[in-house]
Amino acid sequence: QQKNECQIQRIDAVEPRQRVESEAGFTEFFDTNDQQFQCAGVEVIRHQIEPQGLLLPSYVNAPILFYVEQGKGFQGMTLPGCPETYEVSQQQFQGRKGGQSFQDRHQKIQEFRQGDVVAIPAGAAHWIYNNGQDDLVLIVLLDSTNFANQLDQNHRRFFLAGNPQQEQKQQQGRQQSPRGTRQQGQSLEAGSNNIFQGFDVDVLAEAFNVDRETAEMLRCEDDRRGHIVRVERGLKVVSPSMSREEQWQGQQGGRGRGQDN
Amino acid sequence: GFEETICSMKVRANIDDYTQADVYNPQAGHCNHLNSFKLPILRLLQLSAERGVLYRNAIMGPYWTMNAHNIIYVTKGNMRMQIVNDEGQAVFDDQIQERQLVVVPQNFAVVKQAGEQGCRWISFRTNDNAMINTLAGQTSAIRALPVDVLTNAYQIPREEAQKLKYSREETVMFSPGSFSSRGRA
Repeated sequence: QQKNECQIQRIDAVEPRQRVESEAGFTEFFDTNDQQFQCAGVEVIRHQIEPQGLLLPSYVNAPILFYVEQGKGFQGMTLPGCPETYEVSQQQFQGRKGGQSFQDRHQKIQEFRQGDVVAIPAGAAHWIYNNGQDDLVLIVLLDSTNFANQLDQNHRRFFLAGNPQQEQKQQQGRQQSPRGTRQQGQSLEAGSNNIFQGFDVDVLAEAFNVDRETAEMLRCEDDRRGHIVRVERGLKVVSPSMSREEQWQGQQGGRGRGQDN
Repeated sequence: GFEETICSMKVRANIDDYTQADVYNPQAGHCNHLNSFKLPILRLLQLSAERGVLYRNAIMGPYWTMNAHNIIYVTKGNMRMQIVNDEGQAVFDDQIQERQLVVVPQNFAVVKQAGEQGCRWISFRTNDNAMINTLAGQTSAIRALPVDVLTNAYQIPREEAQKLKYSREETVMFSPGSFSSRGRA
């Protein structure tokens, strides 16, 4: 923090100053240049994700704490070294669904609903999906001055997919910032390209051991959907859904406790 | 009581011994990490180090370091490095030769590919327990994502998504593939 950032004479309640639209929702940004945010060393954004909307995988240089203001959904967080403990075996699935071949294995997925607070460590890749009927509204705090962030005090989002830079360019044509210039935090959040665009396609193909065409798809150069995309048929992941768990617990309760070990 | 505590602290460790490697792939290379678990004084310094060796044309990454900057100094050979910022721009895409140094800021994505002579480097990290997150390979972030997230994020068929997840079985250091061979030819 610089010397005078907390020499505040007056505090005003503020509203988001900027909005970036995507295919299945939008993100609003509070003015990061406002003295009260500078003093606290935090930034705040608000995601509104439509039903079947997916916030594309990304990671941020600051720890995140978000509050679920409305709706429900789930998030996946990938932590290095953690095993892919959510898995469905081919045989099980074939048994249930009559021989369709489907198999997947991934890291843990967390469900959340209105009133929940969710924490994401700095640098951990994460994605969020709205599996409810209503819009999912998240109030997100990014602690830019947290010791875990060794970059500057702006939060920087590194997207693993999509092409949010393209989305921003389109936005610039449609709307002007209230101040006539783009806010710093906004440009860093939604003005990012997918990081694979910075790598040579041949190197990517070799690293992933796939053909050039598949590696090219990682760059998402023609993607115009923005940072929140619509999953037309709904996202299918391996997850112990809340309803199934509650149903199971209900069944257990109905049998009484006689079967306990 | 200082002489019993900090004065007797171990301050030296060798990280050149490849028989003690933390990452080892006979086709690609090896890496020794020195963090505060191995040398506790590093917790006070909040620093750590990595000694890496990549064999001819082998690849390390893409990956990002979650909690530290990386200061990489090449001691032998050379490698091509690409460093990508949060805007998806390659802020570095060049060969690093012996005696050259590059700073990789925290969270910037990196890929290294050794040249014809292979490459050895020492990397200093600004966290006593620096952690990387890989994008390709067995413990990668891409592999940790559900197939359906990949198909929708990249707009690719399920088969392609599964290829992305499972085509690279190695973890951190990758042996040179057919593309390198074609490139050399």
